[in-house]
Amino acid sequence: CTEKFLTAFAAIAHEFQDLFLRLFGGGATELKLDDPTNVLESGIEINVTVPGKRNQNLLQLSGGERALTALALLLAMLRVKPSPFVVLDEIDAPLDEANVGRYSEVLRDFTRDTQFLIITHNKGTMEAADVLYGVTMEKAGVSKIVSVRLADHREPVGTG
Amino acid sequence: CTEKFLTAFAAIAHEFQDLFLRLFGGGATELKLDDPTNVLESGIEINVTVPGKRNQNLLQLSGGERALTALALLLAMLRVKPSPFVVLDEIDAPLDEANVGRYSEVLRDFTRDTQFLIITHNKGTMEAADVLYGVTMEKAGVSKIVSVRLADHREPVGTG
Amino acid sequence: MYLKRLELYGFKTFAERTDLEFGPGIVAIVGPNGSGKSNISDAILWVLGETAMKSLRSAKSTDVIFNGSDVRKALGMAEVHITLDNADGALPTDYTEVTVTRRVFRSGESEYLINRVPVRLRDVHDLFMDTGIGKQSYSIISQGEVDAILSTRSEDRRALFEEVA
Amino acid sequence: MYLKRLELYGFKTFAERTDLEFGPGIVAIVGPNGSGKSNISDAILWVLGETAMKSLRSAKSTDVIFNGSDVRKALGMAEVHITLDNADGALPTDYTEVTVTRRVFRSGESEYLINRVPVRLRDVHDLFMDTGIGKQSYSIISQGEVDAILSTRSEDRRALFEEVA
Ligand SMILES: Nc1ncnc2c1ncn2[C@@H]1O[C@H](COP(=O)(O)OP(=O)(O)OP(=O)(O)O)[C@@H](O)[C@H]1O
Ligand SMILES: Nc1ncnc2c1ncn2[C@@H]1O[C@H](COP(=O)(O)OP(=O)(O)OP(=O)(O)O)[C@@H](O)[C@H]1O
Ligand SMILES: [Mg+2]
Ligand SMILES: [Mg+2]
Repeated sequence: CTEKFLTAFAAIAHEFQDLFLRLFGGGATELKLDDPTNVLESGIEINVTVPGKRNQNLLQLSGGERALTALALLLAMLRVKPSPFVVLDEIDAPLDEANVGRYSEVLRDFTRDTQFLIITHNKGTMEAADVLYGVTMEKAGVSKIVSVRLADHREPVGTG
Repeated sequence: CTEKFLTAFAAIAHEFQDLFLRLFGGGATELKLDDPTNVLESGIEINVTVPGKRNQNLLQLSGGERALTALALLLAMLRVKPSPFVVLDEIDAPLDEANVGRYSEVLRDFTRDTQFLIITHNKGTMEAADVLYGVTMEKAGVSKIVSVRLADHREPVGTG
Repeated sequence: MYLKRLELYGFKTFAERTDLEFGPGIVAIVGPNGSGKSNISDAILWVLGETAMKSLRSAKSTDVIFNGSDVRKALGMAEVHITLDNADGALPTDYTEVTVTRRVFRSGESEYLINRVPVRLRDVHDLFMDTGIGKQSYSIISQGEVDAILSTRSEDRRALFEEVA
Repeated sequence: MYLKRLELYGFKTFAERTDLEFGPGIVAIVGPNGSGKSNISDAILWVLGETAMKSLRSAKSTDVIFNGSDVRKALGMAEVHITLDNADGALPTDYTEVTVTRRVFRSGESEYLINRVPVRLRDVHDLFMDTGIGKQSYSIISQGEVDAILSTRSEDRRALFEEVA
């Protein structure tokens, strides 16, 4: 068990560094066990440095930096143990335009093994999607799916 | 003390209803003391109904509905006890385009008594502002204020 | 294995039978505030066997049943079907397509089915064990939850890493 | 009374002396992720006497001092001045303009000044008592905090209402 955990931990730490570099364009990460002598119960510490800045305590990160760091960790886990589909509900809400672009670019790399269902209000993310489902309430309080756009013809079909 | 609290409570409840109607275009609100026999220690219950829907438990509200409900309560308190300035840090992040419009319209009504400093990534909110301050990092890790746009001439000054 | 279809009927705001087909790649779900987007994500979490009501923004198990609106009466049942393509045999069953169904009635009674055969909740959990789907926390990130990965205490983060191991 | 000016020097990412002038109406603060927008809101909370480091995304009092970057060395002090117009006499002092200053040094020592006169933190709190500014929770809403107003337990909500009473 210890063996298995340590192997997975090391693999996640490696992928986390790679994905953090992709999302931030630089910087460094470190995943550490709080108590390496007690592998099966120890907590996990996360340290990151955003490019250009000094070592930061996770608390000091900005809203957007936190969202990208959490995304890098999630995707690192996905690399080590892929999941057939992933649902992400408005994780792009704190991101500025440039980071929305990086976010959708990096997700694209994962689409060979994983389907993504992305809930968003962000135009940049919508443009990066292959299919767009619109949800609306034509009758009060009742949800209805109204339109499907396929990437090849960019015009939404029947958004009426 | 009890007297003062009950008067303020009733005033907030009244304003909350008014502002909720403005932000949602309908619906109903209720602020109740959990234990009316013990005014000075009782907790406060908040019930709202979004237009078109049945009575909802606060838990069921959507991300955007929660943000607008919290905003209505904040502004209700501001009406009862005005503050010379208010800082709002990305409270428009969960809102769709239509609600961003309502949010900035309602804020406009408060500008006679209150200055607002609004941190945002949302173009709709930026357009509603009188002055725009840009913050950037020309030198790594060091913040700099780069531009001020005055509402009368919409072009940002010296955004270089 | 991939997600082919999701059908909702009576689940939260989906008072009418609603069918969503999925293909490979990135599917974006968009719409105004309160229209029902996060309810779709809740429906997936629920049909895969989630029992913690708090993760479904609910207080009790029947809160997921459509409780009426100005134009429609409340319903007596909520039902969700999720269909997965299993041509690659990733799920421990011989079927090339697997549909999991979950129902809850006003009485509080629940039903689970795999390919229309009634099963227990345990069987649904066993079906998805170690496949990367289901209750595991890094495949369904609810609204506002992404930050929780960083802000939990270092002991809580462990559980996330253990799911990968 | 209104906010006229904010000056930061050595506070978080504001390593260089930075001056923001304010007028009536709505001022929007915009910029890329991590550029320093929320640090401005933290600076206002701090200069008005906030002592709970958690509300400033800090662990200890000296965390607000610029701790260096690739191009600049760490500084030894953080300083913020806030200037309010008091022509309407809302603040309990005869000055028509009031500037509150707060400083913290690497040693952990703090200084507070009102119109350049050294005072105690208590004096800053007394100055703003009942004026609608300062630590009161509904006038400064930090990033991600707006939801807390609805999600706190009903007893915690009370504190918010009491500030208005
Ligand atoms: N059992 C139920 N019956 C009827 N309506 C319900 C039920 N449960 C939740 N709702 C309603 O669903 C709505 C929330 O939907 P949801 O959270 O999916 O919105 P959303 O599209 O994600 O919006 P946002 O963009 O604001 O996040 C609420 O208005 C809530 O009252
Ligand atoms: N004492 C300090 N010295 C140097 N840098 C600091 C200090 N304290 C915080 N920072 C840095 O400030 C940055 C965060 O700034 P801030 O939260 O203001 O960003 P923001 O503009 O609000 O971004 P977002 O749009 O993502 O919310 C972090 O990168 C953090 O490392
Ligand atoms: Mg939602
Ligand atoms: Mg911020």
